Amino acid sequence: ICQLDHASRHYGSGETLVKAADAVSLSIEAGEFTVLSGPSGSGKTTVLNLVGLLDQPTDGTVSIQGTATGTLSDRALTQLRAASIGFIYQSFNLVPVLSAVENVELALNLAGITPPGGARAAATKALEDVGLGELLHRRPNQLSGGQQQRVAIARALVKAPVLVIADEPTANLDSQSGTRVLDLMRALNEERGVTFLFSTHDPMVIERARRVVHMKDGRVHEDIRASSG
Amino acid sequence: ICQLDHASRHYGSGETLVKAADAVSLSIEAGEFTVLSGPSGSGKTTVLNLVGLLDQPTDGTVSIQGTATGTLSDRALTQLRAASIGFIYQSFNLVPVLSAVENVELALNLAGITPPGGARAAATKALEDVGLGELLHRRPNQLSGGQQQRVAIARALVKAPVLVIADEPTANLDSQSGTRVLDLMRALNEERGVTFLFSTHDPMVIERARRVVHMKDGRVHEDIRASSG
Ligand SMILES: Nc1ncnc2c1ncn2[C@@H]1O[C@H](COP(=O)(O)OP(=O)(O)OP(=O)(O)O)[C@@H](O)[C@H]1O
Ligand SMILES: Nc1ncnc2c1ncn2[C@@H]1O[C@H](COP(=O)(O)OP(=O)(O)OP(=O)(O)O)[C@@H](O)[C@H]1O
Ligand SMILES: [Mg+2]
Ligand SMILES: [Mg+2]
Repeated sequence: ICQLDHASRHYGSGETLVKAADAVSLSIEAGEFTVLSGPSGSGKTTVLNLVGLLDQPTDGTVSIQGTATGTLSDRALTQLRAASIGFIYQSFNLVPVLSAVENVELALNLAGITPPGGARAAATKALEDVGLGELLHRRPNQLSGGQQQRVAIARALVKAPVLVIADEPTANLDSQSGTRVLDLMRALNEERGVTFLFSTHDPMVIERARRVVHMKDGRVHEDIRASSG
Repeated sequence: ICQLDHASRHYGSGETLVKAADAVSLSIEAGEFTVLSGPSGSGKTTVLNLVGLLDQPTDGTVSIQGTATGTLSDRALTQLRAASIGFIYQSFNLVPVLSAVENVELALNLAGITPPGGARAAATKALEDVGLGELLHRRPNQLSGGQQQRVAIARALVKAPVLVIADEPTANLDSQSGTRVLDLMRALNEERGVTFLFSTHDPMVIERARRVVHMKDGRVHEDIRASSG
């Protein structure tokens, strides 16, 4: 599904050089349920942005389903992202002037997807699945932090994309909401083969992953596949 | 230090009435180290905003050090906040055009505080204490999520205010950074008598609190003082 081959993301140069990601090689296969863990500042968001085509490496290559993305035009990259990737941002990035259900519907429209029952019905179901069925018409500034995070989650999942990238999706959730969201994602993974790549500090997410890639100082430090689950 | 007396915060009316906080009575004494816990959407941020004078109740009263705040002018409220309260926001709210150290210095300037060694030295020390000594000159968009959260923490602590209000201060931190921040706060509490009121979903924070106020549907559901600690 996605491969990083000695991919680096540098900022600045010389004295101010920061290696946010440092020659990271990582291969994500179809159907994986994989977590990136590691200390604050270790490069998790940077790697997720490279995998999700939100950023370009300063060195090395990123390939999606075999195609090296360095050769694609901006238009082709945007197309690929909208159609194949659902991204849950560390800071949500909801559209402030749209309601929760409109935010989720927008994702379907941008991806050119019209579900059988219509976009509004699919968006409503996605929000019900994360416990927000009563809050469809609220705008982001009328929602709590954890409610906003759950709208961002519904927006990524509603497309049932090839790959969902989730940057700390339970950071603002109590354990019950967090577990509900993770179970929803495991179901999508097991029933519809959606590939998941998370970053997290949450032990509950780590224990539900089938593979844990531990990062440190912009590099992959350890890569562990769980024997069960 | 702070008292809520049947304080409510309502949005909308009639059919759309939302009781974000519902007749909450809560008294925070000087020197407390208290956590508000509860599900996503239960009213924690709403209550913290009332205690921190960022919001006004639609019913009931909020008093700071004995003075009912409903009687104070906007100017007096702003003065009181800047001088006595350090607020760590759930979404950080850093000034985008200022560096980390400038963001922290600004808090001292706004409070009219000039520490003995100067504002720059105090701001530098506050950032070193949260592990960001190497990143003083970075702007918020050049920092990871957890690094931004730690700048927001340093900014609130540097004033050694009467009361620090922290809305999910460890949400984006790995367990090591989170523990370091909590130990820093316990030290300020025990050595300098700073009062702390947190909201959190993090079990590590809850177990370090001396009092846990559990919220549910905008109301105080349970109020437990730890026998030890
Ligand atoms: N624009 C930039 N300029 C310089 N350094 C940057 C920039 N953006 C990010 N960094 C640095 O890159 C490193 C990795 O950042 P990243 O956001 O990937 O960390 P993270 O693992 O997601 O952390 P967290 O758990 O705190 O979210 C950090 O040390 C950060 O300070
Ligand atoms: N402007 C608003 N209009 C209507 N309802 C609102 C508004 N702002 C907040 N609410 C509602 O008030 C309730 C309490 O919100 P609050 O942000 O205090 O929750 P919280 O406990 O901090 O949640 P979280 O753990 O997710 O951050 C939520 O149900 C939220 O949807
Ligand atoms: Mg991050
Ligand atoms: Mg909140």
